[in-house]
Amino acid sequence: SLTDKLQSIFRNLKGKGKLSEKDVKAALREVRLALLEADVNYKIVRDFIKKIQEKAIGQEVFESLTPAQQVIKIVNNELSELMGGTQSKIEMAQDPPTIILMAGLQGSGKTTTAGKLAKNFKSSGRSPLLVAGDVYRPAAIKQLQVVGERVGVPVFNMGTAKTPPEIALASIGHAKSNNNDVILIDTAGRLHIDEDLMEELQEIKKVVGPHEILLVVDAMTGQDAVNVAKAFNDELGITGVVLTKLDGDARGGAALSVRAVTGRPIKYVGLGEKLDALEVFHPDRMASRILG
Amino acid sequence: LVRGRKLDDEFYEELEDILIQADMGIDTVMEMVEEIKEEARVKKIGESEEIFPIVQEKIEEILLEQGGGLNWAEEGPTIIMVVGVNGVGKTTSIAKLAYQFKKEGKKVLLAAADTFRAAAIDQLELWAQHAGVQIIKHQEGADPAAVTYDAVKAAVSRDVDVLMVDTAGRFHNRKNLMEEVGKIKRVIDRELPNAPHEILLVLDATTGQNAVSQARSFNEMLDLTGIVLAKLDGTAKGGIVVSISKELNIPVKYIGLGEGMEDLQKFDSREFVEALFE
Ligand SMILES: Nc1nc2c(ncn2[C@@H]2O[C@H](COP(=O)(O)OP(=O)(O)OP(=O)(O)O)[C@@H](O)[C@H]2O)c(=O)[nH]1
Ligand SMILES: Nc1nc2c(ncn2[C@@H]2O[C@H](COP(=O)(O)OP(=O)(O)OP(=O)(O)O)[C@@H](O)[C@H]2O)c(=O)[nH]1
Ligand SMILES: [Mg+2]
Ligand SMILES: [Mg+2]
Repeated sequence: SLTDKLQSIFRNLKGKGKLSEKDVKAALREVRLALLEADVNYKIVRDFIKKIQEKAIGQEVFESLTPAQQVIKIVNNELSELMGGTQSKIEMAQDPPTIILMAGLQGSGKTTTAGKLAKNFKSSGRSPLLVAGDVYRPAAIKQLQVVGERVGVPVFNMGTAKTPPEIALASIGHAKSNNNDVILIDTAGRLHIDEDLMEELQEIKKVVGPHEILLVVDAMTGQDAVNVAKAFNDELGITGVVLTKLDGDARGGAALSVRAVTGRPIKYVGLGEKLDALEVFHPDRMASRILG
Repeated sequence: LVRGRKLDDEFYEELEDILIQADMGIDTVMEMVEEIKEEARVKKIGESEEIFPIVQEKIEEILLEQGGGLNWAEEGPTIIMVVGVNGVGKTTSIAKLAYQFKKEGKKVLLAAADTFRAAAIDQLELWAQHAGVQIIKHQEGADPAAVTYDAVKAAVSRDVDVLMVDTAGRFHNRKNLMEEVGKIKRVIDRELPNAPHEILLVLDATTGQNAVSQARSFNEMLDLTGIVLAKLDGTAKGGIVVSISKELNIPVKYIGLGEGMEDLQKFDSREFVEALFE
């Protein structure tokens, strides 16, 4: 583990004192490796290591800690702070319905997450509506309908003949006349470099004015996470992130990359295929997981 | 990075960055850059232009150590099992392969052995219709091994050339799910000698180092015969297959380049390596 590696680096540090530049640099070389192995983007790693170096050099080693533990503590605190610290739940709109737009790459978990959020809202007394905005993927509408059935939430769809912006717009009227106070719009997976499909999302945003735009990101995403997050944020303006498939054993460095490049909070994490497998994001737990 | 650069620490650091950015994994990258530095020293290379062919060669070497084609059955149907974690592109890759085989004049049968995920059977059924191939399916919630058994029986009795078995996405750290996929393999093996002839792991090209862990676990349980690298039409480079090739020697057989039935290509290591540097 990282702790063991750092312990061996600091084995020669006799007793207490200050963390020297040489010791900190040696330790941070190991931290850099750990972060890269965890899929944190290499540029983000570089900036992060620089920041830690400034903080750590010259620090007094605490009574109760070894120098290795001290460095880990600094890194862990910095990571947790970087990833948390802001509102991590979905805010209800002043005048309902609250409109939430799901966006992200193919297969990231949007449809399943929409179902999980719907179940969540229902159990907290809301009246959610799922909207089938994916008119491309074979059986996408059916998938959302089955999900809706499983969580006891209605699904609004207009088949595959209408465009997603049309469907999104029509869903608002439907929600109002059925007293739904939260609308969750599922969309097709798309590449951030697909101009037409990115424009489609911008069109949906323009016609319904979502209160939340959630970027759904697979926890096993590698270096590409920054490209995806930056593009979606630059072109759409996301308000939050959902990190899915955290029940796998990926270290999840994408979490740090996405947070660093967009500044947006990770609001929820997906922890399984079942529709109750959704949790609020815990930055400190994520930090330890990334560090390994 | 390219022309007339001095081969100093900064140059090699930038080379490392390019390879890391491609998801080649820090250990593989560090090892490779050390070898390149050594080769440059021994061959007295001073020009940065000459380094690139060396890098490309090294990566291609790792990727070419394996055979690329599919293992076709000597007689009777060829059985191909497709596995992988959730959402990587298994079902869509099967649709693409089905279409490809159909175009080659083969008689194709699909098995909807993902009986778990919402509308998974519907999804594969629509693809079967689209590609013009037959499908064996049970109801949702049925035993995947039972669907597979029926499909193998049907493949023989209908005298098909190739049967492809679609399985549910599953994480490799779920022991019961990995045992389920092992059971599916055993069912096929029991019914037909030498089958399944291919067990393909589908990997999402946007995946980072966890892909190595996925490959290891699925390989341990199933003895994989190949990899399909899907979603290579994005900006991710899929460098994970380099570490996987090095460590496990599993060949990449196909790449997915989009969401349509035609968006599949045979893996070409030269083109792959060239794309790494674009
Ligand atoms: N284990 C696990 N599986 C998940 C999680 N979230 C989604 N999945 C699975 O991942 C796969 C893809 O999920 P979808 O909800 O279909 O993903 P999507 O983003 O809607 O996909 P597209 O619409 O094709 O872009 C399915 O097999 C889901 O069951 C999670 O948190 N954990
Ligand atoms: N851009 C792109 N998208 C792809 C590719 N292959 C699959 N997809 C998309 O990725 C999403 C998931 O594909 P599926 O075939 O359902 O993946 P799966 O592995 O069967 O998913 P589960 O059965 O839920 O585990 C769909 O939206 C596909 O259209 C590819 O090569 N390129
Ligand atoms: Mg979907
Ligand atoms: Mg599937």
